[in-house]
Amino acid sequence: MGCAWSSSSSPSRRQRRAQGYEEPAVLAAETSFTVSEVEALYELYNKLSYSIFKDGLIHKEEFRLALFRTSERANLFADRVFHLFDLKRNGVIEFGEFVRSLSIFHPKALVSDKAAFAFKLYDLRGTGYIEKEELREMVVALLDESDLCLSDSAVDEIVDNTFSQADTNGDGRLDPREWEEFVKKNPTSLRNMSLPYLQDITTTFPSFATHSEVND
Amino acid sequence: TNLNAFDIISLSSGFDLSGMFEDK
Repeated sequence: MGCAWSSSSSPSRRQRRAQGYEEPAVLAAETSFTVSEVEALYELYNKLSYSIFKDGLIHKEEFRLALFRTSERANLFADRVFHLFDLKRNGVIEFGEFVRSLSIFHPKALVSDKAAFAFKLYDLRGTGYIEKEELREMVVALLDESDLCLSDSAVDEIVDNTFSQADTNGDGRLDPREWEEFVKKNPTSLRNMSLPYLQDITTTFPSFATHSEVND
Repeated sequence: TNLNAFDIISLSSGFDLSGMFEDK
């Protein structure tokens, strides 16, 4: 894929801008981040997007490498997160997609946004509902990942009990409204939707923040 | 058991994006 080049007012600040690059001010206006935080995220994005394929776009293998230190390890949940970050569904995460999606993981982001994102994560087949079989599939995947052993009947019991709490209209699947009610009563179910690192992103990547020309 | 299935799956390492922020 090709790359476009742009430069700021100073030639020494010239930087390569990958396909899908969007101006930090635009992204800051749409997300939980400040302009300097978006710039710091661009430093992170560059690091990830050149880790294997050197094209300035985050591929699934690079996403896995960042999470697991290996590009080979398949993981149902990581692959679901990648799929949802890839808003254009073109197989890569562009910078704007990266920032907009990470914004939902900001500790200060709206709980309703986190709940909506998690709902899409768990709606494996994209039917608009979380079905009992999907939930069972995810519990089994987690058990496989963690080497924990539970009998089939124990898994069924856990899934049935959860559905008995969440499926208030008893139709065997969870709709977005039932899900939102469920997470209000069980906020720990959204624990994976907050990333404390995002509160200190300019501290985590101080080199870029130091050079930023933008005042927030 | 009173375990909540969504609490269980939220523990997946696949959701732990903090790896992106750590130097390898």
